[in-house]
Amino acid sequence: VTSQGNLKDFFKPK
Amino acid sequence: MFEARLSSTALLKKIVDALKEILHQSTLDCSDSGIQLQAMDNSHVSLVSMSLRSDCFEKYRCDRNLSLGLDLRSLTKVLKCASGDDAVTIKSADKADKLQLSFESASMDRTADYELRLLNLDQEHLAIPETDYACVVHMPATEFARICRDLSTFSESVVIACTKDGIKFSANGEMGSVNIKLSETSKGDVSVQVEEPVTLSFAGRYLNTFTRATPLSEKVKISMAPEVPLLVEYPIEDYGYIRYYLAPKVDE
Repeated sequence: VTSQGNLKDFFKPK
Repeated sequence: MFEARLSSTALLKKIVDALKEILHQSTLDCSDSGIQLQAMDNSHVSLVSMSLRSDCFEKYRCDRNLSLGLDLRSLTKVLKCASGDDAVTIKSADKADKLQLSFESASMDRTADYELRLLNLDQEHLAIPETDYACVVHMPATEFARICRDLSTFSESVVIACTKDGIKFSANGEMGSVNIKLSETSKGDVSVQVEEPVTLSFAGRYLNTFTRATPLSEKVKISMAPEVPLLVEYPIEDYGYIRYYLAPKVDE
């Protein structure tokens, strides 16, 4: 089973 | 004072077309060096980053850094009123709440001035880490668009697998499955650089949205590394780029 990843898990706020 | 003149509205139309499906509103960050934009879609699955250097413009002036909050759908409506070969000047005074757009016909006998209300957008900027991508593929932009369109009729998910042999796009759904493989060509329109093979799964509808940028460039560059977002990059002539990042699907 796969779920959509979230970009905020990869890129952090500046 | 910010003022920028482009000799052809067609380029601006193509850029806005490439952004407006993912972003309804966004902030243009203008500085002395050029115009930048960075924004995520509402669901935080994809991110668009656009950069246009000041030398793209016939005339460019930006006295101090300025953020212009734009409704891209409204901007599209204004651009529809202009002809592709019109020259366009965009202008905004410091602390103004409007953006002025002036279109001048190629024969210079017609000018049309529009004012677009600016928005106060609270936009968050993300730090995109420097990534050493294990796989980098260049291919014709129209080929990528065709593959994304064809695969999305089969399944919501698209698997992209990149090896030294080439890049393979797969989709598997209720009606059946599809595999499309591109190998490096001798004429050089497809090139594949692979340090280590990578296979990742993505939402096809986002890939399809990225292909709205196809009219901007003959080529597209696709970069992948294990367990990081996909990068799809379209150059904007020699003056900049539109980069799309897409979070992969993750195993539960």
